[in-house]
Amino acid sequence: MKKQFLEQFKLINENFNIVFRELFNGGRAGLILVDQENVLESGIDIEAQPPGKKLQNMLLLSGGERAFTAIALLFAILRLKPTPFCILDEIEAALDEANVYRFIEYIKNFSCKTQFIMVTHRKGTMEGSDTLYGVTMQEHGVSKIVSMKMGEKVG
Amino acid sequence: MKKQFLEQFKLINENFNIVFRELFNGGRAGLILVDQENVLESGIDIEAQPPGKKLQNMLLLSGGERAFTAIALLFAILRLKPTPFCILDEIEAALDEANVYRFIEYIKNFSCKTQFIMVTHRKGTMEGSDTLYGVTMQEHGVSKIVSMKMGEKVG
Amino acid sequence: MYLKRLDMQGFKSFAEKICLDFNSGITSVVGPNGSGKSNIADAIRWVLGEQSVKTLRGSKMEDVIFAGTEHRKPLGFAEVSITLDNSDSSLPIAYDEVTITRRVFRSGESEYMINKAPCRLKDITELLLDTGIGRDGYSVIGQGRVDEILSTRSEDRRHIFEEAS
Amino acid sequence: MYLKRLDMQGFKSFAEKICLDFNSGITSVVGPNGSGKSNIADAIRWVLGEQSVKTLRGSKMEDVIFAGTEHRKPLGFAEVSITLDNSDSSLPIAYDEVTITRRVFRSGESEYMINKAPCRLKDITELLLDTGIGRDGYSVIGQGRVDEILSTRSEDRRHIFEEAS
Ligand SMILES: Nc1ncnc2c1ncn2[C@@H]1O[C@H](COP(=O)(O)OP(=O)(O)OP(=O)(O)O)[C@@H](O)[C@H]1O
Ligand SMILES: Nc1ncnc2c1ncn2[C@@H]1O[C@H](COP(=O)(O)OP(=O)(O)OP(=O)(O)O)[C@@H](O)[C@H]1O
Ligand SMILES: [Mg+2]
Ligand SMILES: [Mg+2]
Repeated sequence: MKKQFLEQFKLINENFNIVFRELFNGGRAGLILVDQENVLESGIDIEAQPPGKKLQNMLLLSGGERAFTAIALLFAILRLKPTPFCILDEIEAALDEANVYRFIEYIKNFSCKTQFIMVTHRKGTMEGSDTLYGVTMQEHGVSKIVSMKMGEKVG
Repeated sequence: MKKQFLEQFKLINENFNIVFRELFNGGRAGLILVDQENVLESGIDIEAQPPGKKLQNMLLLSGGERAFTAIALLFAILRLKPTPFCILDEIEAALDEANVYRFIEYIKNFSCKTQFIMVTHRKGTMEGSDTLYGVTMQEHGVSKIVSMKMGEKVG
Repeated sequence: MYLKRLDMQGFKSFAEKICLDFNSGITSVVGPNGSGKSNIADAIRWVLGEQSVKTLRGSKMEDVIFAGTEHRKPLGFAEVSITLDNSDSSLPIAYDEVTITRRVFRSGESEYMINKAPCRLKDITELLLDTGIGRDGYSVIGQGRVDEILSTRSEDRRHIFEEAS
Repeated sequence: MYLKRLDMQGFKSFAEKICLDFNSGITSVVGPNGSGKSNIADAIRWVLGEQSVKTLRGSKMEDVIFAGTEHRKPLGFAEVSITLDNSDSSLPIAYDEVTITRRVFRSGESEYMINKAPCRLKDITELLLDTGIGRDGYSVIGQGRVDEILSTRSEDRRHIFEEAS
């Protein structure tokens, strides 16, 4: 029971570091069991160190660095135990243009295992998608769907 | 004391509605004293109704509608009691492109009264600014400033 | 398994019947603020069994039914159907295609169906157990919620890890 | 009154001395994730008297001092100076230009100055009272914080109204 949990934990931890290094192009990240004595009840802390920077309290990371770290952890969990599909609502909102491209490139490599449906405002995410659906409200308060080919944009 | 508070409250309420209608191009918004009997201790609730939609619980508004409503309230307070300068860190992150332009147009009309310094990733906000400062980290972990003319972009 | 199709009518701002077909690749949903994009994510959560009104951004379950506009009357019920491709038999049911339907009326009455056969919410929850797409899974990340993986207390975060283990 | 100039050294990621001149119009600060934009907003808050480490995204006041990188050693202190144009006499002090300086050392020792004359934090707080730009004002809206105006409990929101009244 404890052995099984520690094995799983080790795997998520390794995957988290791998995905983090790929998204951030370096650095390192990991998970820490708060209470090493009582592993089955222990809380889990997160450490993240962007490339070249010193390891500091997670609170000091920027808005975009925090979002990207959270995304790395989500992808690490999905790598270990993929869900059939994943609905992501504007999770890349805090990323700059360059990081949005790293994000969508990573998703493309993933999308053979998992179907991704993303709500987005970001050009990079739209360009990396296979299909675009546009939601419009020509009549106030009533939503309609427009199926769009790549190259068109709505809103 | 109570009379003075109620006058102030009425003013903020009216300003809130005016600014909301200008940003949303219609609709209405207002503030409600939760405890009408005990005005000096009462909490304050917020109502917002985008144009053409039915007035519903604020929780049902979209991410962008909530952000724009909060911005309208902030501007209403600034109209009544301007601060000499205002530092806004990515407050328009949730707005779509069209709403970012409405936001920056409104700020332009305001900027004779108040000096605005905005951290932003949004093209519309950059284009509406008089000056751009670029922050870079050529050397990992060390920030430097680049003064930029309009037309150049960093990151 | 993948999501093939979403049908909705009367769910939040989707007053009229709409149908979304999905392929197995990457789909982006785009549009202006307030147009209804996140409502689509809510519809998917809801039809998969979400019971928390807070997660659906409402204050009562009735909030998911189209409430009307200045020019339209409210509707009497909301209905969402999700069709899943089950050719790999991820779902413990002998169909290549599985359609889950959920309906709620203003009275509070609810109806549930699997491939048009009436069932209970419990049957849907059990069908989705261990697939990761039930309401306790991590297959839907809501707007503004990605930071929570980092900022929830380390004890709460454990829940996601146990889901994934 | 307006913000004329910001000088900093050793504050968070600004290891080297930097100087930012502002005009009275609209200024945008841009750059990649993690480059230091929000740290500039933190510096302005801090020099105007912010005492809450939580608002400065730290866990102790020492967190605002440059902590070093893989290739640079940490610094021993952080210093920020803000220069305000006071030609309209908004500040109750007989100068057309007012420079407020704050310095903190790793020992925890702090130094404060108004126009290069040493003073206490209390003197800075009193100087800024009623201008709206002190630490209790609403002149700095932090990243991800704009929604709070709506989601704080209606009792907390009252505080902003009292500030504005
Ligand atoms: N029961 C309902 N009846 C009618 N309209 C509703 C109902 N519930 C929510 N809405 C409307 O749906 C709109 C919100 O839609 P949604 O959250 O999907 O927007 P969005 O496209 O995600 O926008 P954003 O880009 O700002 O996040 C709101 O304007 C709200 O008034
Ligand atoms: N005391 C310190 N010493 C060195 N670096 C620090 C210190 N405090 C914070 N930092 C670094 O500053 C960076 C964050 O900067 P900041 O929050 O200003 O980024 P930003 O430009 O606003 O990015 P974003 O667009 O993602 O919001 C972090 O990478 C953090 O490691
Ligand atoms: Mg949304
Ligand atoms: Mg920032």
